Amino acid sequence: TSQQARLEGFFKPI
Amino acid sequence: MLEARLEQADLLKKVVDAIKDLVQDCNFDCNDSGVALQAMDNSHVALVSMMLKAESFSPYRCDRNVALGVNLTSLTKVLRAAQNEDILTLKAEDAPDVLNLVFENTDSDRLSEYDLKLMDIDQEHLGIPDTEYAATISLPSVEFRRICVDLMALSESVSIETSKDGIKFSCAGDIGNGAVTLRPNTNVEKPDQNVEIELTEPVALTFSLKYLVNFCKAAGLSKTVKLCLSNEVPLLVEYALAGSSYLRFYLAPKIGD
Repeated sequence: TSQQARLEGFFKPI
Repeated sequence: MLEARLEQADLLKKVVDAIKDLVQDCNFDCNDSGVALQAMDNSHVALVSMMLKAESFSPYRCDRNVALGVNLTSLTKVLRAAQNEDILTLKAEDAPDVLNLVFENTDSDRLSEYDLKLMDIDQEHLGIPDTEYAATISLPSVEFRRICVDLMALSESVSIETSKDGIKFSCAGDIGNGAVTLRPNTNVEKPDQNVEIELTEPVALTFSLKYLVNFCKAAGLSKTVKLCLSNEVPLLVEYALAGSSYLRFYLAPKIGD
């Protein structure tokens, strides 16, 4: 089964 | 002050309609280049990025940068009072408590004015790096919607695989499996129907269909949609609007075996 990633894993907060 | 006039209320109505189920409270960031919006859904899986460039308005005036904190459910209620063909003008002071919306029907000389209360929204912004995607696919927006809706009847997730031969959407569910493959195709008479694939390397990623189906509410804004993929980065789904304005959605992939 695959897990849903969150956006913060790819885009950094500014 | 801000004063931005849209030839047709239709554009804003459709944009808000396309994003209101994904994000609820968001800032419309206005500056001299236009009106921008960036907001994540509650689970931080999907992100909406909208840009309505100053050129999409006529006239457009924004003297100082201003963030208009809007509840989209409330905005929807006000926009329901606008006919699609009405001229829509957005107005706000430099430090506004309200957003003023004016709808004009030039045929019947009707003028409607609404004030929408604004809110302070402390919004998290994410930096989205410029990405050279491994695969860029352009296809009819209704085709993409149909594929997502059909596959969601079988499964929560879709695998998207691209190669130079085509793009394959596949899913596996309790009742069985499904797959749709689109091959590149060019229709000179109906360019809106084209499927175009630009590829530097093959890509295979898995995404939640619930979000993709949600993005497809924007299909009425553009006849074509662009999907940009690279392995292990969020998918970009872009609806191009007139005047180089756009409505973009980013979706984090599902990762695992």
